[in-house]
Amino acid sequence: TESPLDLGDRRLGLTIDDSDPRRFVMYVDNEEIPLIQEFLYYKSMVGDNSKDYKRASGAYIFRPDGSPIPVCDNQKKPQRVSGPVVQEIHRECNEWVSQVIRLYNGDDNIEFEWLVGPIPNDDKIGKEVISRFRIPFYKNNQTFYTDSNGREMLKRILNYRPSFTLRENVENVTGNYYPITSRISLTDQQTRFSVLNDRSQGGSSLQDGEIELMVHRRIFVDDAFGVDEALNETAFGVGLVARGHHYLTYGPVDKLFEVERLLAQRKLIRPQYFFTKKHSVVSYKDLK
Amino acid sequence: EPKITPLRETMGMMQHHDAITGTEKQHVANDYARLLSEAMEECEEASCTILSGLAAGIETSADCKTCQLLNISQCEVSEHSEQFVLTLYNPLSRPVTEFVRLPIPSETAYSVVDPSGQRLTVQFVPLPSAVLRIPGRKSSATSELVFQADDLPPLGYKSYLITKEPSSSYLNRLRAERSAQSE
Repeated sequence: TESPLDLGDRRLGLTIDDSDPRRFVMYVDNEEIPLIQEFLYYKSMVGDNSKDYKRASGAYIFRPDGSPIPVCDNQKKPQRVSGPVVQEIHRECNEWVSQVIRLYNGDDNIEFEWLVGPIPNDDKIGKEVISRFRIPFYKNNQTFYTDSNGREMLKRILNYRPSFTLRENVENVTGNYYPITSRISLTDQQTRFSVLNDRSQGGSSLQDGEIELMVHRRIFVDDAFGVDEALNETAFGVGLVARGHHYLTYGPVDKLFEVERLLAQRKLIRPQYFFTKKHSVVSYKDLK
Repeated sequence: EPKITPLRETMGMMQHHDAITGTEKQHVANDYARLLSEAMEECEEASCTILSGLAAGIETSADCKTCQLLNISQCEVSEHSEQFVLTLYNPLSRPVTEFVRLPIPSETAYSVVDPSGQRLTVQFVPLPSAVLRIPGRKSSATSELVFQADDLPPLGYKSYLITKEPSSSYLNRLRAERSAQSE
């Protein structure tokens, strides 16, 4: 169906804004929280690598050229699929970016399955695609937490280093990017807002209430740090396609630690699937 | 041991800083993918041999397969079999619930029976058109069969019998369920 575009219920769920598919109202334990989720891309810096400020973005470094540019056509209407096991909202942003937002019955997180690529190469501008989640008016005091290889959560403060005084940060975006191997979290001391990922990604919280994770990149210039190749991987004659999951959790701080720990184990160490074909159709009784 | 060692060795190689960060040259990346794929295939044989000794429904290890392309919603067994057994092994030390998604051709109904003989609630979800357009994807699947696999035992397995249903019996059952619901 096309409407109403909602998932779940008031215990955990969300509703998409009719006029703008980037905007949601998220429901958690009867509380209403505004949420914005969108895809954007940073243009990769192109340079001749002769000076630090002329370095190109590449395999070793992420160096954006300006602010991120939204990629979604917000006129395209999302579609809703609903049934007894799962409810989904399918959203196609453009030819190379799409997403399924999903809530399984009784689950404690909202899943965002992104699919990005092949990133076009017609304009020869490198593109570094991010998924950005934002809760307006959330006060995390320029502080966020990222994990260290799935273990301890480390405190990160915008434009700050614990071991030396950062006088001037000319790389305002990159200088605040950290490796996110399993999760990134914000807290206003009462609640916690986290996004868990299924693979290591770069990410940050550049403004209060905001989490961004880089999902895919395609670049046409080498950064001259050693690999001597542009980060321009292709298959079947076009750029690569990447598909993955982000799991969004929100709730009271004391409850969320447990939710996140169990969710991370369940999603990162998933059951293994083994298939056995039956050569002739049998009943359950015979099989048993 | 000889079936498992290649994956151990390959995982050792994958600890190299270029393999972790993706700063290896393209031909090296391709070689890493080749090594991992071959090592996983050998390990699959070992896993299936062990499972065939444990699990009902897996008569020989030759019948047992994994689906490496589930990440693009492609799986030869679920797409083309009239009937198959899905065995889920839980590597965690506590019970977990898994939501299973299997690629299937559309307009096809399936029944799923759990180890206690219970017929499970299933849902058929259409694949987004962007998935169908993934370059290199060779699949007849346009939908996914989704069901909830409850309480997989810690460090243990559960097997599910999945059978393609004749469309008439599926429709009759659906009508009966709907009429029971409306009553």
